[in-house]
Amino acid sequence: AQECQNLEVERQRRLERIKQKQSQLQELILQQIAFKNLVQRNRQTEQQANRPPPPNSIIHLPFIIVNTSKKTVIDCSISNDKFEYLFNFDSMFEIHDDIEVLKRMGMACGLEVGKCSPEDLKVARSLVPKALEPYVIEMAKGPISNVYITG
Amino acid sequence: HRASNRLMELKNELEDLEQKECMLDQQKFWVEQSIRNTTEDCSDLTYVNHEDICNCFSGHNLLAVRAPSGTQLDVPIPKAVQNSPAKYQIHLKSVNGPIDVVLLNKL
Amino acid sequence: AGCLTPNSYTYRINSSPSKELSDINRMIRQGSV
Repeated sequence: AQECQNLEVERQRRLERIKQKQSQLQELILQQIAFKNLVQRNRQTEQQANRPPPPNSIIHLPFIIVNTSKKTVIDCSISNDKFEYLFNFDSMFEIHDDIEVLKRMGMACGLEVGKCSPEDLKVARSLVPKALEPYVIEMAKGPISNVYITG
Repeated sequence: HRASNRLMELKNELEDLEQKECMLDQQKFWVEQSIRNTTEDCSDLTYVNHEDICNCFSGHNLLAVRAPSGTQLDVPIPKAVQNSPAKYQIHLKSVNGPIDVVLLNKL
Repeated sequence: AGCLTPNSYTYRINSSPSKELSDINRMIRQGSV
């Protein structure tokens, strides 16, 4: 009975760890799909325009975005070598990384919120290895709730 | 008898969980490797347009920050002071190279 | 400086997990201490 109890504890600990790793894998799969989708979109746009976009109209990954209201006054101090910046805001701001921007652009096919059209699901499945497709199918229905996927 | 049955069940399930965890670790490694391949092999195509970003945060002022990996970003916790306007701050400090900031969405 | 506490949230660009940005955003939204 004591050994049973120990194994029960070990089982619970392992289930928690698997749940966390599955959530991390889910996030990585989203990133993979978003990156590949972005590359495909940019490649098609450049082929149609027959030229790359003007350098001052794009921002390469990785980046972060600070967004704040239009009314906010932003005071900025920069060191001479541009190694250090100090921003003062008189109102609230938010900070987002490039993955959040790609998700908002729809590059993750809506998988991040479990809202994926059949066409989007088809695109998403084409951007991951076959072994990971079961995850994509589950994610399309909503956040993965079961601890681990069999199959 | 019930305890020994349960013991056997648990041992089998723990073995199964161990396999699942190893599989997850392997899959995470694959996906991380694939992401690295994509961003490195197609680095000239991993960009977004200013318009993309403005559409994601319409009606806002945006600061797009590009900085070397590991650049430290500190956000002090604001403190309410009577009769004094609120103040929020971001402090960026890099050790590996200059930081580039672009102001977007400013009409 | 009077409106800021000495304590701060730290995020390392391209190193820290996105969750830490969410924590900063929640802290800012919840307003001043």
